[in-house]
Amino acid sequence: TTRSWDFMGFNKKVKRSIIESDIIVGMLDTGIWPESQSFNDTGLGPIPKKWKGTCQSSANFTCNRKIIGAKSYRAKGDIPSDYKSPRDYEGHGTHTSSTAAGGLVSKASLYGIAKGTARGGVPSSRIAVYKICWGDGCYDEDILAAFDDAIADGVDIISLSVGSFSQLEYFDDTIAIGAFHSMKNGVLTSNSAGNSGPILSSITNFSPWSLSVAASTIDRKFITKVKLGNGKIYEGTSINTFDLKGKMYPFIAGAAAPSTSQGYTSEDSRFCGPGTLNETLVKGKIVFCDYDSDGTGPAEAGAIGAVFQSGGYKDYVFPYSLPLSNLNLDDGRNVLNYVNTTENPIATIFKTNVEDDQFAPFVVSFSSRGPNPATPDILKPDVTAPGVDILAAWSEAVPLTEDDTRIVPYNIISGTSMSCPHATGAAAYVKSFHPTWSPAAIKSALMTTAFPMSSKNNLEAEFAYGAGHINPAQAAQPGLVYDAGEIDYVKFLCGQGYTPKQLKLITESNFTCSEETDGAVWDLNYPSFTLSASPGNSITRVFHRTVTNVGSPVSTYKAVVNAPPGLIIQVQPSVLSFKSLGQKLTFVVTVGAEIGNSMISGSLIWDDGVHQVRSPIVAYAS
Amino acid sequence: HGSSDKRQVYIIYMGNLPKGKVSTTSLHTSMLHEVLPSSTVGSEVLLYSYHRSFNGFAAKLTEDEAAKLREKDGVVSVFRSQKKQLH
Repeated sequence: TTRSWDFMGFNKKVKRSIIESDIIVGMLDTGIWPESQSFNDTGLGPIPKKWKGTCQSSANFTCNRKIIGAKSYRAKGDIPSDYKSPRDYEGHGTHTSSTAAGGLVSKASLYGIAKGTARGGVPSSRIAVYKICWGDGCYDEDILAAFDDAIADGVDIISLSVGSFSQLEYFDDTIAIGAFHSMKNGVLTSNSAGNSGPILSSITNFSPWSLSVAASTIDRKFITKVKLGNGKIYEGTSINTFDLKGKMYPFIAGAAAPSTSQGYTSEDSRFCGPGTLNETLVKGKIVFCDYDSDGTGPAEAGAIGAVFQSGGYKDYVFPYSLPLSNLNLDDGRNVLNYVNTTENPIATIFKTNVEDDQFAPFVVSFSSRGPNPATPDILKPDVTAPGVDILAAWSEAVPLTEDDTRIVPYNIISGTSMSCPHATGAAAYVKSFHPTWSPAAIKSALMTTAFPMSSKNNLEAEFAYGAGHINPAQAAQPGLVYDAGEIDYVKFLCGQGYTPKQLKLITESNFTCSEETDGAVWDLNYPSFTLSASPGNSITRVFHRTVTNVGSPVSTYKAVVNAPPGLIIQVQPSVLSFKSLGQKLTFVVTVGAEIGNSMISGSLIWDDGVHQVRSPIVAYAS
Repeated sequence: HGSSDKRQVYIIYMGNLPKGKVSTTSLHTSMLHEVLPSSTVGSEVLLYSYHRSFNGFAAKLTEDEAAKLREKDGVVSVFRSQKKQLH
């Protein structure tokens, strides 16, 4: 990506571990475009000795020292053999792989837009590709097969930007199952939270042993100006890659150009849907449409461009197959008035400009929100990361949009699919400095060092952004970590209601559930604190936590509590004195909350003057 | 034929790999044979045998066959395969 890493202070000169090139990032996705400059292996040494995977080579696909492994998974025997390769025929997997682990590529852009040096979070790392998604989606049996291989192959982290249409119990969900076994093998799974926001509790990947990543904006917005014949200029949004060079074209309202021969009226054609426009009237003109779409209707009718009016969310943009700008309702109304009241109306659409977004970062509207549908007392999502209008590598097997023929090496797209590989890259960066850290420790480092975010721009607060925005450079030096291992998650699963018979099959330990563990899911050593209660009730909850010193050998941390009205937070002890690295100390947080009918959030920060180890505390009406 | 006769892909999740030198794939095939009619060949319905990092398999089963597997020792969960989507 050309901006997102710099946006979060993770610049090109950030300190790198000498073993970054031994880190293997497992990408479960649509495959990869191996010829992309982002996967050039120049300067990389031999493949890490720990790698035990394979490369599904063929006449049209080979690996290199960057892409060290690749395999496709498709149990359903309905894919032509030519396509059964790890090559990416969709674009998504190439984009996510380059975001997490792509090398440095200068002057990357989409037709000059968002130009810069594209790079992944860990540019020297290696990529192992597991192609699990095809044109019709990603099947559970293939996902689980890829997890089975990736863990055994020796990847260091797994990135998976895929989710269910519905919310599933942990062991009825292949992603949660795969992530559980990856955790047991020391491998963190980074998951996209989903794109079903801003509806509450719409998150689809929420297991506590994986990292759930929301999507937020960066300080870059795309403005596409429309100039009318009367000289007025309106600012819309889109990614307009076309340059009309300021030439003015006849401007017509879609409502004035119905395809009557096909039985459409102006009530149909005002929305510019495919087939509704009269080609003779629209051809060579810019058309005004009352609704936003992918631009297929105007393009098919031969329009030179389109201006859309829409009241929908405008916090992310797309490229189109023709010059196009989306205006807000007020501007759209004015522009339509010009079209309807002017003799021979004309207009032009300018190529998109990139401007600073002073409100960034905020969580984008589509990013799935918490609370956690399966375990209300574990906060989800965990963190947010850039996932809006991200430029990264693209597959040259697919055109830029469905309706055009242009092939591009880099593309701009949005989704929690795009934020997930940012967190993957950050986690891999942390692991490159701390190769023995557990998945929970790496996750804790990302969460407790996250940039705090404000509920001013995110009504759902922590249910939108979790602990906050990832801060990769700081995450490598968290000071303290909330560690957890297999046994801790088994205790959690006792509380979640799994039977001893089930738990005996998933853990090698002889642990048995007890009164102490049953129901106490909130005592999982998680880097956030969450309590839910029925609306209007007051509640008091006691959380037990243990932190491990990974900062200065001798250090004293003081508890700094931020408690808004309605929340009482007590920490015992309020001072933690460490005498060595790796030392563990326990503490108890007692939270009393007058919940009312909504949510209240505060925080606990352990501060030694160097490190600020921050955890959100959330109380809400369930 | 009712819907319960139709074969669909199911995931049979069995937790950790068995200890010792056990052929996991043989174990999965054997479990399948116990629930399949004699006319059905196990290898034709077995799609994947998960045996490198955890224990389980994916197979084309009827609802009744899946229900029988759900009751077996050593099974954590049995569920219909779903199609997931890119985010």
